[in-house]
Amino acid sequence: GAPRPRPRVLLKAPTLAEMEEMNTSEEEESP
Amino acid sequence: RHRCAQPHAMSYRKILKTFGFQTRILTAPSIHRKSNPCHLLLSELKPQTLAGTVPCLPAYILYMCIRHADYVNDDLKVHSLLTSTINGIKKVLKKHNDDFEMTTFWLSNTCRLLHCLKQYSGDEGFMTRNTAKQNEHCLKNFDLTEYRQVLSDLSIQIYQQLIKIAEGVLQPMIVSAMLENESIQGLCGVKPTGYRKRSSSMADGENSYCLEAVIRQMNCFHTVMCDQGLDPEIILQVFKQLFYMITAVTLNNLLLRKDVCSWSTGMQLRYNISQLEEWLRGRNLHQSGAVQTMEPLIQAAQLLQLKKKTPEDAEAICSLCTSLSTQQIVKILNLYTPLNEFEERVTVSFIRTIQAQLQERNDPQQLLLDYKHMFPVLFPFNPSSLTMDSIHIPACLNLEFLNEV
Repeated sequence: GAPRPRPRVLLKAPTLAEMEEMNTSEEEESP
Repeated sequence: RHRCAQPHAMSYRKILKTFGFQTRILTAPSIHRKSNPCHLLLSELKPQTLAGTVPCLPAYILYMCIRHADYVNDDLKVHSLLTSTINGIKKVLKKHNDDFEMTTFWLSNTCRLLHCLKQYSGDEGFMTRNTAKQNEHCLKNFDLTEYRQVLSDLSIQIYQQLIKIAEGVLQPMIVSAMLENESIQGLCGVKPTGYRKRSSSMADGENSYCLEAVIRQMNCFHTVMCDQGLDPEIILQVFKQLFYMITAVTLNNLLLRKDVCSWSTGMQLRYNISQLEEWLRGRNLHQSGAVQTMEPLIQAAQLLQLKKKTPEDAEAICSLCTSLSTQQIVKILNLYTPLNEFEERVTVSFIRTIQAQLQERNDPQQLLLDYKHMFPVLFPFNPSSLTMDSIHIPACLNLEFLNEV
């Protein structure tokens, strides 16, 4: 039979608010 | 057999190289921005540029990039690409927070990207309508369920922005179009006398609108949403929400203004509502639930036109006005203004009869409708029949320089 596919790895994602926070702090850091 | 074809050998592999997958891709110094495809795709793209191409092309391009990062098993690239995309979309929307077309464009693309992440997730529940060719484009290494949740949250935010823009355009038109403008010939002669038109909505000024203007505006919204490839189920929800707002604003004004509580306004209002219903049918939006949201207004228009004298009239009113609260019915009866000396004012005893008949109803206490109320939005899964191999990046996107990478 066909080999069973490898289970996919769950990529953890920040929430929308966390993402915004990270983006803001990166913007502040950039010159 | 689980098979995963190599990503299509077109320029998106090169796009990925140029992306560089920097986490700060969209906040990079401006000197790099002109040669940054993510920036070009997200920040500088105008919906008109893509007229005549596949609807939601940016979403497909972004999915192809994600799929490539998945294929080379690079989780950082996937993270980076999705984070850049989400933050980029938020930035564009912030900049264009009063632009209906731009907001529709990105709602459409965000939903399409979300659909792609489901359709090609490898989850059999989302693959039932996929062709064998489409299944070759499924993600191989990563489960992006959590990112799907973020995109779903983002879609809700964009939907709310879209509604806010549309409501902002329509709201100033509602009172004059629905209650003050007289399009039925001969109704002027049967208007109650002794009331000046209210200046709040500038009925006689330059801000006076007829119903045709409201319909023209809704035609415009509908055309933009269709052109941008927004899912039909979302378009239905937009109109249900807009019709609720039209109802709430109109009914609230009726409940506060004696000069419009008359038989003739009831007649004009019923006519206007029928025009709106006809418009919904003409655009195939009748199944949206929009007409149901207008029910309190339809009943208010009928209440203005019904006889209000005998116990039988009271019974007819009570059995008809099921979507109006007792408080609203009584208020309209109290405000009701006879047309002329031959029509009598509604008597106190008639109103008491109505109140007695309705006392068992468990009605809400507030008189006015919350015109800012939002129905919860749903984004039903809508897989695409398009095959990724058929996607081509048009020259108008100015991404052709990528071929030189």
